[in-house]
Amino acid sequence: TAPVRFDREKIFRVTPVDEKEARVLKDLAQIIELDFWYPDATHDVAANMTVDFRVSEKESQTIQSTLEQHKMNYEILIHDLQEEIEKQFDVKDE
Amino acid sequence: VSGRHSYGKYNDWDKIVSWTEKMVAKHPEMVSRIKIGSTVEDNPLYVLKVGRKGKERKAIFIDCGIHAREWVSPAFCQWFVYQATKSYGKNRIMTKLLDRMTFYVLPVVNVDGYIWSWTQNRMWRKNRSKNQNSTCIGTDLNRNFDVSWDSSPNTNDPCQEVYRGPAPESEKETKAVTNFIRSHLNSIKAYITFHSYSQMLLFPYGYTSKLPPNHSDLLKVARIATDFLSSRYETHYIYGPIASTIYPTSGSSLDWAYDLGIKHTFAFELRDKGKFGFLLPESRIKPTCKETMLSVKFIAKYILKNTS
Repeated sequence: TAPVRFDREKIFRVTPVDEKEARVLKDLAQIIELDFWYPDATHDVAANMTVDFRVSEKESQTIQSTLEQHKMNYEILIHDLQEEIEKQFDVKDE
Repeated sequence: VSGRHSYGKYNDWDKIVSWTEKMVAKHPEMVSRIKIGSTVEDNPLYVLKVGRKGKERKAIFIDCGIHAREWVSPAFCQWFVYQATKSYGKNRIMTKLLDRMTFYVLPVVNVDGYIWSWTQNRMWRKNRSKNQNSTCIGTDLNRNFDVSWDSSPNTNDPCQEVYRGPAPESEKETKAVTNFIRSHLNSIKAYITFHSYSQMLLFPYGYTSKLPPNHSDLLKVARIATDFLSSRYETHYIYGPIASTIYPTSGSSLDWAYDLGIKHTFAFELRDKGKFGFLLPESRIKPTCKETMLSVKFIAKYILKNTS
């Protein structure tokens, strides 16, 4: 079967400033499939922790609007994961 | 992915297997290959025994590739063996280490997951074992060790990325590692495991915030080891006990090895800090490996000098 593709999937970075914001992330993880890059899992998310997670293009809008609605700071580390996957092979064969 | 094995590139499993054969053929006096078991999908688990042949000596067990998507980790294990064999007789410290110690290097623990991350899903983390009563595949091998295994209520869902498995050491990969370490316990004085990312050097405990008896010793080694690491390219690593530096984790290989009696156990979380995450470009493999090598050589020297 063809490999999974990650076209326009995004990696978000959020640093919840308190337990309330950490709770927002945990609640989002209940309704949207988030692949946590750091920490390893939802239950490890805590206040003042840098949290990186992957989300599909479709769901990224919901993520962004929810974070903005809660006035939570965030950045998008990777805008198109599939592109990064292909770019990691940046050394020519010796 | 074409071409042949390269230390400056990511190598798929077939290339790594042929690389192990090449290292044994090229350095028969220094390298031997031991099959310590096989995976759920019957791939071999190979340990390279590195060090001048002779009577049994103090040993360090090094493993890479517990989590499939953390590709820079196996790259470091390959680099370590390459550098060790290449600098023997040329670099004074490495020559002394290889004359007086043995390194057991397991380049990829989670072979099935690593293959899957090459062929099907670059974002895969767990192994590929099937779970009873669930369509979700895989166990997180770093939650499957028999140390405080079921203390976290959140790792018993097979669909979780951190699923601990149906029982401690339920996974063939875990069992192969633990059996080998147990059977070589009298010589193994340190255990070092490589992951990515976030640039940290971690030591026990993860399953409790309690500090181990030799905490100050571990802290000192980690401090100096991260100093050595940053001396090359000023790459900054933080260091400390798992539980307080990142978050509590149960069933980890690090804690298991420590509680088994290996009192110097460390986990490297290699580059980077999130700009690329698991997708560190190949152009950064060599600098990552070179700086980490300085750190590992210091730790090995310390173990040689300070363990009985």
